[in-house]
Amino acid sequence: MNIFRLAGDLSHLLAIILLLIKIWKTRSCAGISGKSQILFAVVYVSRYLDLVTTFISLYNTLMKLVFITSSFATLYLMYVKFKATYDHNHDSFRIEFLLLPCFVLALLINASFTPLEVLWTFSIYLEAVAILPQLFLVSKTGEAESITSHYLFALGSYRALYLLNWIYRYYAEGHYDLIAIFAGAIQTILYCDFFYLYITKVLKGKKLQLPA
Amino acid sequence: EVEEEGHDEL
Repeated sequence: MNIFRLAGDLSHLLAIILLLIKIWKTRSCAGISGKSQILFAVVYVSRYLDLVTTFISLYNTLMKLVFITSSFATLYLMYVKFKATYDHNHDSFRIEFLLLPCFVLALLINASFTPLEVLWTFSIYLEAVAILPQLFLVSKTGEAESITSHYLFALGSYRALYLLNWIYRYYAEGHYDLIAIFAGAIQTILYCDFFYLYITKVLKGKKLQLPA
Repeated sequence: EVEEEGHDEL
């Protein structure tokens, strides 16, 4: 564990908490893509299957449980409790266009062809693009509430911090995982446009609004 | 390179 990795994990945790707070406090999931949240749930379940096979550390186990549980809690709030506020019409991204290619890619490019490893690889590829329905929703409505922007910033920062963690681990430990690094770079790049808007607008107290 | 003990990152 190094400082980048810890900061990345905490940023990830913060993102999830911000999202739950936003939905709970406003009693609404307007502006949040249920499609992205479904994809994140798929990511966590397919990645953390090793919870039942491998014990790494208490920290590792607890964080995995928190991610899986909070992900399903978010889905519950969106699709059951505050279903009426869900922005169904704007959340029209077709997730099968992400799920299928990621799965095929995981079958083709993986570190070892075992069920757990293929599913882990699938989750890495899927996570890289899982935010696309959310970004698509923001681009369709042309704006995002400030708390939604904070959520997206924390979520994007997490993988950017992981990139620093991987660079650190390469030099400090000689450890690297090309699949995670490549997918993590793609994931971070997808947020760049949003990062720019966040820094130039939201941090200056303005609402995140896309140019018409 | 996959560590035999699994992936330690989240």
